[in-house]
Amino acid sequence: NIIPFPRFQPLNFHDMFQPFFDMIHQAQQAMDVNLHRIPYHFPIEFPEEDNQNRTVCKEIRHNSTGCLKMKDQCEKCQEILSVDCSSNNPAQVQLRQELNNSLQIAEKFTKLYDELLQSYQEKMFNTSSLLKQLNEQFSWVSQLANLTQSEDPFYLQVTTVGSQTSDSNVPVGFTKVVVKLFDSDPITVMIPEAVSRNNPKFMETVAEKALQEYRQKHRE
Amino acid sequence: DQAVSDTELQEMSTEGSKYINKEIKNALKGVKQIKTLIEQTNEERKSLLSNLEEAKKKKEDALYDTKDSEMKLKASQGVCNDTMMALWEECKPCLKQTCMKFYARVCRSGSGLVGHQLEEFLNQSSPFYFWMNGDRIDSLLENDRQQTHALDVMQDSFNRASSIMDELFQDRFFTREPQDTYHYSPFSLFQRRPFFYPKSRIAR
Repeated sequence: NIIPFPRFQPLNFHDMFQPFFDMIHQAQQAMDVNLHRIPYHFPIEFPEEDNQNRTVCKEIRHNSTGCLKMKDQCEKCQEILSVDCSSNNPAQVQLRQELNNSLQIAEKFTKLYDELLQSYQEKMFNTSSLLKQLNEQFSWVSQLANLTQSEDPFYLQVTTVGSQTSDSNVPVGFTKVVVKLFDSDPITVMIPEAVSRNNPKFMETVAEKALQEYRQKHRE
Repeated sequence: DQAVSDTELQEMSTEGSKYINKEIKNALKGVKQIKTLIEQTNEERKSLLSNLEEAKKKKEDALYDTKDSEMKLKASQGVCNDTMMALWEECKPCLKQTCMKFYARVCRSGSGLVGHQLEEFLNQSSPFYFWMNGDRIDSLLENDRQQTHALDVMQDSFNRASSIMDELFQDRFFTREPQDTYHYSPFSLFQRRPFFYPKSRIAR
């Protein structure tokens, strides 16, 4: 919508990639921030003792319901469970049986739902880690695009080439090459003299080292 | 040391630019691969979501049956009230003592206020709650609430991230074939058609 005829307009490197970094970052954050806020612990049915104790403590503090979980430790409380009222109301036996059955089914489906939810959460984490990977692999291109303000046709511009005889700071046996990646600050790389300027490997090594340095700086 | 002419510097720049261009191409290939993986994960996610919906329906039906049986039982609870109440009066002190001991030992914080609150709670509670497995029912309902919340949070996260990624892949990137001024265009790797949306969207 921003550019009315995208297919017929020239598009430069900057226009193309500049927003990429921010957007991937935003997407990654949108996933991560919330995913780490889920106040839910898997699995619910057999939590670790510590977790279980923490939950009971919380319930006791909140409204005392956690105390009811200790009914098994009191004989009289257990007797309540086995009271049989069927002589007074025969229908109660069936009602109780129905309740127990539906409870069991509900617990079974709750457990199944939990397992599925856990898998779903794993998928979310996978997506999040893919976004992270995308960010790591590609954001340097996007950041590099931030530097393309000029109309210069070169991605890499060699500004000076020197050796120890012309520059005392250059170590013996090395060629110093200063380059710019798009409009970046100058990047200096040292190439062993064994790789001569006429060797096709020379510029490949220069560009590789310059890019490595750029990416390293960008990571820092 | 020979001076390097401007022409030579320019030739070097061209060679170096080719390398940078190749690396950009590689990065774009990487993006495409990751994008494919994201799409695969998304397909699996959709399938899981459909299983979750199915399980949710079954769980809700079972919860409804449970609550229904509970209500029916509550309506008939008067029939053995005396027996139940007598047992409850004996159960309460034990429950209170056990709970206070647990709280002091495990929760490690002041138990004065909790003791008072617990007494009130037990006095207001009914032995029928035990008899009907009320704690299991409460636990199920609480789990249901938490599960719903957890799924909502995940869906919200995913929707936000996915809308950003859609915008990124469709409008800014994959739909456009740039006429870059540089002659080693890396973008020919990508098709002009958007990845996620069908052709009709472009037609519109």
